[in-house]
Amino acid sequence: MHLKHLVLNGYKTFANKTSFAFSEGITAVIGPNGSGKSNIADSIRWALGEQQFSLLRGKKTDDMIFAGSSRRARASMAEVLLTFDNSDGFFPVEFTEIAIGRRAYRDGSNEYLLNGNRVRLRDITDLLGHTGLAERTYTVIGQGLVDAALTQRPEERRALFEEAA
Amino acid sequence: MHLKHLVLNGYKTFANKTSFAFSEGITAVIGPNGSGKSNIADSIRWALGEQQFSLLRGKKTDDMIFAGSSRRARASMAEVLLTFDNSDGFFPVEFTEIAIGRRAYRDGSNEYLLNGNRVRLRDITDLLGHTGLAERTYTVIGQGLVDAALTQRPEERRALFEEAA
Amino acid sequence: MQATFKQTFEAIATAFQSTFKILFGGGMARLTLTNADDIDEAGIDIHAQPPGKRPQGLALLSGGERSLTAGALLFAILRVKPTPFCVMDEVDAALDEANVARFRSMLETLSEQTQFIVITHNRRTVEAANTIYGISMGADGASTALSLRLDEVEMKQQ
Amino acid sequence: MQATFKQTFEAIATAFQSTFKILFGGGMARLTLTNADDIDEAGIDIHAQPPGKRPQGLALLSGGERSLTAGALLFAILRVKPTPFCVMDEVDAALDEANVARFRSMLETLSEQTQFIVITHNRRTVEAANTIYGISMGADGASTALSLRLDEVEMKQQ
Ligand SMILES: Nc1ncnc2c1ncn2[C@@H]1O[C@H](COP(=O)(O)OP(=O)(O)OP(=O)(O)O)[C@@H](O)[C@H]1O
Ligand SMILES: Nc1ncnc2c1ncn2[C@@H]1O[C@H](COP(=O)(O)OP(=O)(O)OP(=O)(O)O)[C@@H](O)[C@H]1O
Ligand SMILES: [Mg+2]
Ligand SMILES: [Mg+2]
Repeated sequence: MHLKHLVLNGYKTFANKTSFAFSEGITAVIGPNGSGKSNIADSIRWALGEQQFSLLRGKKTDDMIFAGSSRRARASMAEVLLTFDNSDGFFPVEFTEIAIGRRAYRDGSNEYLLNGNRVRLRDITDLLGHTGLAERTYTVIGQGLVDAALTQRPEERRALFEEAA
Repeated sequence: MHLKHLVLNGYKTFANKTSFAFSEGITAVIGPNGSGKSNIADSIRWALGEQQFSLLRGKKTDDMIFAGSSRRARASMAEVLLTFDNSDGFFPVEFTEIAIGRRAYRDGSNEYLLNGNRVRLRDITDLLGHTGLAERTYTVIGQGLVDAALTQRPEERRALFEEAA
Repeated sequence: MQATFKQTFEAIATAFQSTFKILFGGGMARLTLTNADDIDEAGIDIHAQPPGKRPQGLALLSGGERSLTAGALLFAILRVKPTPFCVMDEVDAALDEANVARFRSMLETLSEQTQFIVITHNRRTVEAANTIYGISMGADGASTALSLRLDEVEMKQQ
Repeated sequence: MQATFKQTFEAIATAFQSTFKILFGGGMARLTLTNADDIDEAGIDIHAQPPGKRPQGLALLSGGERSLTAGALLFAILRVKPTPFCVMDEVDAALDEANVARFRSMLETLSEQTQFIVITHNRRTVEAANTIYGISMGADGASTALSLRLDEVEMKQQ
């Protein structure tokens, strides 16, 4: 069970449709300050259903959509698609491939997609279950947050273990 | 008006009396993780009168004194001495050299020294006046805190400007 | 089957003692419950003692020691409860050469069961990767991504 | 003589527009009072727009952009109200090569009026120093300090 592809289109600085193919093992992402690396991490968190904008370095849905620049008009929507290989049946569903998607529009609305079908956020969260991806407390470690677990109070830290359990 | 020397004795990991001579211009401090670099920054902040332990990465006076190791006994006291060149009269006092010192003991007591004489913390703070060193909001930038000014609320950020004013 | 919180906690605590020692090349660390009698409400304490040092509070740890301790905890969780993938954004930023080498080595071991997406400025970490993406900002404000080979990567050494 | 808060604020705000542009090699930034009618209570807002980007909230800035913006503010304060010395603990940690070079250059300019003590892992920053201290941890748990020449410094390039 692993991540095969990530496609961003209109998400933050990814105004152009951009695809990533992930190998099993380690994928490194490099580049200068402000180039868009952390935006990729945000896109994965967002596609997995994140609702807390403070964890997406934004304030509202509008911040997720390419705002334009001095040389380019803004986008009308943001779209992220995560495709998983499920041939080992890790996700308890029929498909050997699972595509989790999310779209957002300027009016603030969000859509959630599972293998091309519109579903509720709830369906995505249920599917992710206790894989560590539902709450993402230890699966998407944000920039500057590696030692968040050390700064937390003991009671707050528990959430990390509850998601793993 | 500049900093000439820094002497640490028993302060955190500086169990041995250690002296630093600072050139005008830029002094770089390098070394591996956990070697004691940030402890030097803490010692300067502490000698300038810091009372807030959270800004010294400790909880109480005892944390400032060398705790010993598997191969060495702990120290009974911590001492830091900062010596300034005052030949341009930057500090409005008679002396061409100003030594600000602080000592702490296992019983939790602290002593403040000015050119070898015991003084009150208040005397140190008055001397430092509006040099930026009294509150240290922009003169000792701690590790991981460079963008603290961006995280603060607008009202909190004001303190930075009030010290400079 | 879903393990109880207690079973999971104990397994992670055991793994943590090991991952800490490996990443620090020595020293010791433990996880404890704040209240062993009230498992449903208890918080989790971290005790970390880098090699050659006396046990002291987490507050006194250095920047690099904090990153490495947090890394040890993360790796302990992943060893007990592997997740399909894990994204790490510059978690190696504060580590010196020796610590980056041990961190990378554990990353490589765990990558056999968990896929890692690592954003980094550190060449040593990049050398461990099977796939490398170079991200750039275009003049029109749009990001572009390019798949790179290691010999095409122009990073400074650290 | 002690300038009023308003005078100091305006001088720093002017300096900040300049330091930001220099550190970012372009773009623009401003400081504004949250309430121009109540100067005694007003907070201070920071607006930062890196080159080629639309004005957006501080929240959306990258790690390196945040460090550099904070650096621009610090340098603006030091230009208006130089302090005898300033200690900076790894403030360049998140900066890429191009930004470190501009940061170092402004550090050198300001060091004519303010003494800097810079804790860093970055060789480019170390190259700007007049004095270098190498700190090590002994087997007995005690730190030692050694004055070094640049050619004795064994750091990786970044
Ligand atoms: N909706 C949006 N539209 C346009 N630009 C955006 C949007 N959201 C964020 N940005 C821009 O993205 C940039 C930040 O990108 P990101 O955080 O991915 O950089 P990074 O590559 O991680 O850099 P660093 O190495 O400094 O951490 C900021 O300049 C910000 O203005
Ligand atoms: N009172 C004390 N007695 C003994 N050791 C102490 C004391 N206070 C702090 N330490 C030790 O000092 C170490 C941290 O040192 P410091 O923060 O200066 O490291 P550093 O060189 O800045 O490292 P990094 O590059 O990781 O930031 C910790 O290992 C801590 O246990
Ligand atoms: Mg980033
Ligand atoms: Mg440090």
